[in-house]
Amino acid sequence: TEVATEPLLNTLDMEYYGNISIGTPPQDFTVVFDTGSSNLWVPSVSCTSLACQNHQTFNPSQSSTYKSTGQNLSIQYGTGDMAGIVGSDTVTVASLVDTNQLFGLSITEPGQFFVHVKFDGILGLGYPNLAADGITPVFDNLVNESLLEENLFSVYLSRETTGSVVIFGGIDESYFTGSINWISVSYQGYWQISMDSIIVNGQEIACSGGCQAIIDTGTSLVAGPPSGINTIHSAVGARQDTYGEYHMNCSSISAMPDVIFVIDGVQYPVSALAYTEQNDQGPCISSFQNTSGDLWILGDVFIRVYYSIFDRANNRIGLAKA
Amino acid sequence: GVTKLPLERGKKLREVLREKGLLHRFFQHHRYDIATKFPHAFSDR
Repeated sequence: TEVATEPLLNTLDMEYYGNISIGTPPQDFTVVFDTGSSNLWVPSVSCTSLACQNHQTFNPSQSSTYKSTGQNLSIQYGTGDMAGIVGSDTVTVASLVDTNQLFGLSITEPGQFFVHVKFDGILGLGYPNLAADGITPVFDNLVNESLLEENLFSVYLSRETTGSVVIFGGIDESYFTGSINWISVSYQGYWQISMDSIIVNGQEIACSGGCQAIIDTGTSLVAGPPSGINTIHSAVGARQDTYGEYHMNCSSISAMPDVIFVIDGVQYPVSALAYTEQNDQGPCISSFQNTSGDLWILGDVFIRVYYSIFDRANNRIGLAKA
Repeated sequence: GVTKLPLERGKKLREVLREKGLLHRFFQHHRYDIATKFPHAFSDR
């Protein structure tokens, strides 16, 4: 058997998910729609790990359309990893019926913390060249089967528990105001673009001379290299705690400046209300976080402010004020 | 040809662990780095 691998996935900061079904008759799953990866996987009924015990599991023997491939799959995510197999079955996404879709079935999920997440698996919406072992992603199959009006999808994320949507095959103007700015994808794997700079209080404080950014629905934060994140936090008055989270006084949020992302010469401001979170037990927490690399990750914090269109036909991303 | 799929905004694992008092333990035992999710991205530098 072949062993396929998939990029490391982080589950600590995923917060939007929706429902799909797999098989005949359908077995229901809650998955994160993740533009930062390209495979679909859900737990298998054969999984005996603690993390699988309180999640929906797929039972191949209960599906008349399931086909085994004999292929193994290994996926690491965040604090643990998953090992499993690749199968093929009918995947239903809203009213779209995707036949003969290859997907991962996890047999072991040893990560002790995954037990706490509400979603069962992940449905990747990235480009096919990120997918494990050449597996065609769900979105590509929907396009190949001529199920979509246009070769694109768009995402609106609400601050509320409900109201968020993924729109397959089109754009809904009721979710944004003003015009759409289109940005070329700089690398057709992730939804990656070139960013000009980051401005706070009229000063260019990070990404000077340009940098690369990824629009990722599967990361809740805005993340970037420590030098840039530290500068932003200095500018907005946030302090780092022992564990790397940045805190600020909740009463000062109204006085904190916008952080402006400049992309293709267009300014995309994100307000302090959008880039901070308040929990019941303590101070307000910044939604900016350090990464080890020099990439910027524009996650849900950014997408909540800017309705995002992922245009595979033209390899571009559209942004409009949500 | 246009299909809408509703999404729910749930609690992040980060918040669940914070509420259970497990977040500090998580950071003590795991080096968390979002960049590890994107090993195939290219950078300018």
